[in-house]
Amino acid sequence: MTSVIAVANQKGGVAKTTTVHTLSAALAERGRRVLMVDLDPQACLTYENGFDPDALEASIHDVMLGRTKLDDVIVATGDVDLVPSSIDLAGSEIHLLTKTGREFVLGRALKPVVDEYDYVFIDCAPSLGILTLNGLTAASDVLIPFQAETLSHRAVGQLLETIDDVRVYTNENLRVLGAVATMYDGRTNLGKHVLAEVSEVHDIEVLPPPIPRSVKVAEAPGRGRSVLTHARRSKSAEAYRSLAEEIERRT
Amino acid sequence: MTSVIAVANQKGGVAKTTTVHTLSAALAERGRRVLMVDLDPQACLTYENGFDPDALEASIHDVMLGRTKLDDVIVATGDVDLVPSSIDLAGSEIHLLTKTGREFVLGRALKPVVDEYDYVFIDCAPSLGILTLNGLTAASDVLIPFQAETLSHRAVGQLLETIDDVRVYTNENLRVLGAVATMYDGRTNLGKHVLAEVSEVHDIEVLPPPIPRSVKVAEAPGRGRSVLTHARRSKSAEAYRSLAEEIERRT
Ligand SMILES: Nc1ncnc2c1ncn2[C@@H]1O[C@H](COP(=O)(O)OP(=O)(O)OP(=O)(O)O)[C@@H](O)[C@H]1O
Ligand SMILES: Nc1ncnc2c1ncn2[C@@H]1O[C@H](COP(=O)(O)OP(=O)(O)OP(=O)(O)O)[C@@H](O)[C@H]1O
Ligand SMILES: [Mg+2]
Ligand SMILES: [Mg+2]
Repeated sequence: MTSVIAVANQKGGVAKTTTVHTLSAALAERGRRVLMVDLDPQACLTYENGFDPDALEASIHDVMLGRTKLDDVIVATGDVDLVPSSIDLAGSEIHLLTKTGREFVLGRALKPVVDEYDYVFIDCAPSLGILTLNGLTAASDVLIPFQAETLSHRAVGQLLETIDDVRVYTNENLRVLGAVATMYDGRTNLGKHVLAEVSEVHDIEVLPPPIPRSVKVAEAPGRGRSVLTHARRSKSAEAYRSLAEEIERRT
Repeated sequence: MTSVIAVANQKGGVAKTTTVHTLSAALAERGRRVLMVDLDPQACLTYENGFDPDALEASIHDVMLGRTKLDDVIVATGDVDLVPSSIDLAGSEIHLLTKTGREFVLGRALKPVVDEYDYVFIDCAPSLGILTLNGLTAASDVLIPFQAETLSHRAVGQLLETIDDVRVYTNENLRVLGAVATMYDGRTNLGKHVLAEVSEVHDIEVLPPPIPRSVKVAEAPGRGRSVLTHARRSKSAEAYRSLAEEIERRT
């Protein structure tokens, strides 16, 4: 049974892309077959995996417009597969805005390939627009990376409201797998306080472990890798591996 | 002569909102009259200044729809004025998409009030959509906060291309005031390297000083203040004050 996990948070820069990239690599290390879907017109996941989004022949954009099958745009990157994105995807958002069944496009496109994988991760843009709604509608689970800082609450709350709407209108079986504390600085009271608060206030689970802030993670994209290969034994790499284990236990 | 400064970077979480909030406070400390415009439907700037975006009678959304004059939605927050935002603003983006003259709405709305201020700061969302285009079209200057990490290059490059388009089509006098290194960790080679590279590769100035990463800045929103009052003498507060001085010198 494939787990399709939308990784979402409309707040910018909370390590959605980093989490998709690293968890996918960690699950592939454990022998799982993984597909990553870059659902952000800024295409950071695509770029981090060594592809030039502006030089692609085809991307998720063509799939969302119904011009191409998903199978034809998938590329291999290390031990993981990727559906790449490009800035053209911004055009899909505009195109889909007024179309009937607009939230179901990605889910339908994924259907023919989903059984070839154990995990499909969807990297969402920092927005709750129609692309992210497609991600949430196509998913079996949502994973919510958040920065343990003051503004996290509001974003998590808004996202959970959107998830409730999705459950009513377009995907009744969508489950919140949990939240992940990213770029975590455990030395500060702020970090510990917000971490505890997010699970209390929003009644969701914060999956263990938190991912520590580390320059090793920040350096990895520049080397075209995830932190798992850039800094194999670092605390952040090990944390992402434990998190992958935790996710396997729950899916 | 009022400086209207759009603070923009489509990459998420690079301290756009923090920079607008703190620079505005720093310039007000120096006796300047400052207006902040929250141009993000996520309304973080509004929330950080102690307003509940969901409880506002009117916001920038009503102004963008032509229902209200800007003067009627401005609120005072400490020594600075604010045009608050709310999630309704996402509706403006959809509404304006197909309207003629859609990039000029904010600029026209600002015109009657602009002379009452020395500085107007526009806090842009992490996107290059029609709201941000309104911000860039209404502005005399663009300030580009960036995180000195690997993905900064690409975002800065895309933004500069957008600015070139704006200069051709909707605002020929738009000037790039410069970039600001935010959440800067000067102890890492990555930070120093990316800082140098951004100005070389993109031929823009990185305004001194970089703003150091500090938990004091992260804590401030939870206290409903900027770091200037939350941690008056901290390195980050002093850095934002120096940056405000630098901006005054150049505007
Ligand atoms: N644990 C960590 N330690 C240090 N830096 C990190 C960590 N996780 C992510 N980063 C860095 O933080 C920045 C933001 O991360 P990322 O791009 O994954 O966030 P995002 O939520 O996908 O952003 P966006 O909202 O723009 O899509 C990147 O430069 C990334 O390398
Ligand atoms: N110098 C700093 N040191 C530590 N934390 C910081 C610093 N500057 C900003 N932050 C924190 O980083 C997070 C992101 O900052 P902010 O919301 O200002 O970014 P943004 O670019 O406006 O994000 P978005 O793209 O979502 O609008 C916030 O929690 C903020 O408090
Ligand atoms: Mg991302
Ligand atoms: Mg912001």
